[in-house]
Amino acid sequence: TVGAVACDREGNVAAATSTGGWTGKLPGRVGDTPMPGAGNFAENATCAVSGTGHGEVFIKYTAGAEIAARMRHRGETLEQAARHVVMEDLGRNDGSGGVIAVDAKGNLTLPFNSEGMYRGWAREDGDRGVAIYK
Amino acid sequence: KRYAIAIHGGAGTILKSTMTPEKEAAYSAGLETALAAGEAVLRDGGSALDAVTAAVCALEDEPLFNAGRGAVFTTEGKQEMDAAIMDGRDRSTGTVAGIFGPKNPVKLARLVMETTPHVCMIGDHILELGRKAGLEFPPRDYFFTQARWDALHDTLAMKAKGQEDADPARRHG
Repeated sequence: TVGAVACDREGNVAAATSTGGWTGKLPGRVGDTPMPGAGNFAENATCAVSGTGHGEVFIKYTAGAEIAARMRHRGETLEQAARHVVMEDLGRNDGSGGVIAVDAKGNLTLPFNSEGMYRGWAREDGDRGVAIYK
Repeated sequence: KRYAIAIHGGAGTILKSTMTPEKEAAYSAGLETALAAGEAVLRDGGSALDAVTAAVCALEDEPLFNAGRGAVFTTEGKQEMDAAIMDGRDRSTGTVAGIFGPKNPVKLARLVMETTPHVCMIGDHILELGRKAGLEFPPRDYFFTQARWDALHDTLAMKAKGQEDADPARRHG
């Protein structure tokens, strides 16, 4: 699975995700990627999210929508909300993997509960990088 | 406002024991290419929607990652792809599932969002719309990689012995 989240200079956010599923999956199996609010989500008022991991669990926990809901209803920051969903909701329920997320202020967070995540980030202030392990 | 972008190429058990400097450099280069594609759009004042489309297309084109070219195989030895895009301005979204054919499945998802009243589409009709819209449909071999084919046969051999790969990441997209 691959994905991207972005916030532009207008303060609009967007998310895109694409996947081949998992090796040896049953024909016709659909994971979280094409399910809005699970593996891909975007809403200016909260955040944009792209997930990668054990799709069935990301679906059951509506991972993307849950991060947005924690921001909207609990007033959590992007970082707090994404970390809780990835490390607690997903991490404690066989949902290995991670997310990338951005909010309309341009804050980024890339938490994952697995050994590694292929990831990259860039901000207009110059902060930029690619990484694989923690 | 100042722009920001993040990308991922998948998460999981990325064993350090099997990661060589050459492979790590190749993965990092693939990530850099995608990051640069998305950031270039934002730097020019483009939209977040166009930035994530450009970045994911670059990742779909890179056979090291599991999407588009380099997608994994089902138990039947076929490739099925899912993709999604969502616009934070009005929550408009387009997704495709279980399809095979377009070089960049994320562009097909965007076509659903921009040209149909629907959110999620499966099956041949959306592929037909993609062809009519001029999306690129390469020959089947374009999507094949030996590494993914070998991974399928390793997985099937394990299943045939009644074994299950204990690695939680094997169920990762």
